[in-house]
Amino acid sequence: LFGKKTEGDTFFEELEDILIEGDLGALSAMEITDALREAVRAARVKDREGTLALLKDLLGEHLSTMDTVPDSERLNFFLILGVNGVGKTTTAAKLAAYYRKHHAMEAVLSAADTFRAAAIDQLLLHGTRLGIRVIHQQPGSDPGAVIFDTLESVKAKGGDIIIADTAGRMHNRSDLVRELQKIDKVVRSRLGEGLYKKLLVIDATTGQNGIRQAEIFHEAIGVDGIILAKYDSDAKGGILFSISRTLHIPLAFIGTGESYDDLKPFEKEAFLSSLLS
Amino acid sequence: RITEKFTDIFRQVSGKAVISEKNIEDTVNEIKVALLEADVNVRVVRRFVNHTIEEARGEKVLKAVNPGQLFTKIVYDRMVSLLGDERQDLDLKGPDTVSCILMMGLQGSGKTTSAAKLGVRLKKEGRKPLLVAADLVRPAAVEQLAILGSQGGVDVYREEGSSALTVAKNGYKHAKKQLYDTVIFDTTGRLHIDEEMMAEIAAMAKAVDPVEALLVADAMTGQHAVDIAKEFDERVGITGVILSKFDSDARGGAALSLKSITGKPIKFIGTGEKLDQLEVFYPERIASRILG
Ligand SMILES: Nc1nc2c(ncn2[C@@H]2O[C@H](COP(=O)(O)OP(=O)(O)OP(=O)(O)O)[C@@H](O)[C@H]2O)c(=O)[nH]1
Ligand SMILES: Nc1nc2c(ncn2[C@@H]2O[C@H](COP(=O)(O)OP(=O)(O)OP(=O)(O)O)[C@@H](O)[C@H]2O)c(=O)[nH]1
Ligand SMILES: [Mg+2]
Ligand SMILES: [Mg+2]
Repeated sequence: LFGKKTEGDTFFEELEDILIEGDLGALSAMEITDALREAVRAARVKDREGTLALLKDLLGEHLSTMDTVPDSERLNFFLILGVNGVGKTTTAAKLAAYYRKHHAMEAVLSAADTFRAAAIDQLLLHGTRLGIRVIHQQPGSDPGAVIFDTLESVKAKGGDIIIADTAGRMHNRSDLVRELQKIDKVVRSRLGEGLYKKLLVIDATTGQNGIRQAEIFHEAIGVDGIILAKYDSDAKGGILFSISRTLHIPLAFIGTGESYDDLKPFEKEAFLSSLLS
Repeated sequence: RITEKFTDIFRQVSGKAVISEKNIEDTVNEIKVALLEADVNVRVVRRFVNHTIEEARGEKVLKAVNPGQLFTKIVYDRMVSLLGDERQDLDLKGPDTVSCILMMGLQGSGKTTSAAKLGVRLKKEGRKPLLVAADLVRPAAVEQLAILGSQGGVDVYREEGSSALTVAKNGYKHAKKQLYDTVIFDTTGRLHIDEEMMAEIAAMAKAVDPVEALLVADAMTGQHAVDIAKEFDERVGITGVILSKFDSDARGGAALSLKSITGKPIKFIGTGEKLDQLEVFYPERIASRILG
């Protein structure tokens, strides 16, 4: 980046910059750029298009997508988790709307953030606007109890997919990670035959700390998929690449705004094109 | 750790007359990687390195007993001086008039919580703060501020069915009438690239003429901290930054980006979700964290 320049070097330097600015991280950006240099030489690629195609392959190699098609035979349970303010509650509402619209499912929301001021009110409002049932208790109640209630409600009144919102929690707060593990335990012990997915929401504007978040939550309860929120902020979400590469967690959805429609299944090609645009 | 890396690089230098280009290159690389991995923006890293690297060639480092350690100190000191600012405190007017504080920033950055925290802090300092719930967009935002205000013992002004601008203006009028001396406006989270919303916050600033327009920024923000800060500063004018969620283990390089690009002081850091978890910003603390 700051070293001597040669003719061919400029392209790779600018590329490294683009990857860094996209939040891939310095070390990842350097590794990818070096690997690309090697791949270009090995494949004797001479033009820009060929180089970018090789780059997309290199980057895409580590990105996998999660199957977002729900189970039509069993109860589906999505647990939404992540650090504070990343977009969990909004994403939970969007997911409920999505599964109703695209998979004709009856969605039920579970207000398992019993901690933050007006968190339950926030989800209740989403439920009212969408016409989707929200199971909740008093603020301060046990999140596990709300989850339990939700499962009971679905048993009694029906429902195809439960989307459970949880409180924002810093991954370096071991007490909060333990609480999450307790919630996970409640789901695993009570869901029975259902399909259970734990989805970590990552804010697209997050830097390298996103990797730490994913590492710790994955280690604590096992993350089944990642939802990238706030992709409309024009941040590139490059940390997804590192998360995917080191932890092999697939990418589930991408959030592109504050409306209920602003959520779609993760598309690898579109993401890569935008990262390199 | 960066100190060890510098020590390794300069190990061969000690006692020689000049530092080799290879030493300089390695040093530059180490700083660059450390800062980028800490989320400092790449343009800010470049500027920082270019200004600092000359000292690596300098007399002091060459003659030092432990050049690596000395160079670390040079980098650290430079960072502390960059991050620091004499205008660290809130610049509020006297108790006989109304001072307005406008909170702004991206979605989810911590504005509502920080607004309440500020209210609690100012109340402790003997001021009479009023929180104004001017976010009418986010579901239950007004409720959230009302709850936090009540928990912190700070009054909250709220109004149904108007525009954010109207609530802000009426909140100010209410403060004047009821003899509050500080009004803290909570606003909707918005993208710096959202033309309409940026126009709205600019209009709100014009209407309430704040003595403090604070950008609330998440400590875990990546490279885009620069673009975000620039846009808010150009459209509205920032007087200071609150770096929220500093209790995470994010290295917080966004702080250096924000300060470096806007030149505006970081006034507070948020260190948790509780209302007393707002601390004064100390550059030393962030510098050692960014340098890891
Ligand atoms: N622009 C944009 N804003 C979003 C997106 N997703 C969520 N938001 C906004 O981000 C803010 C925070 O969203 P929440 O859903 O409350 O986030 P959260 O993770 O539940 O927050 P906590 O429960 O407090 O941890 C709100 O203002 C949302 O409207 C998105 O994809 N794009
Ligand atoms: N751990 C920690 N959490 C914080 C801090 N500041 C705010 N939060 C949490 O971050 C989340 C978002 O905070 P809000 O105050 O709702 O953020 P906001 O900027 O008002 O969000 P919008 O109005 O949707 O744009 C909440 O869960 C807060 O409790 C902090 O300093 N540390
Ligand atoms: Mg929430
Ligand atoms: Mg808010």
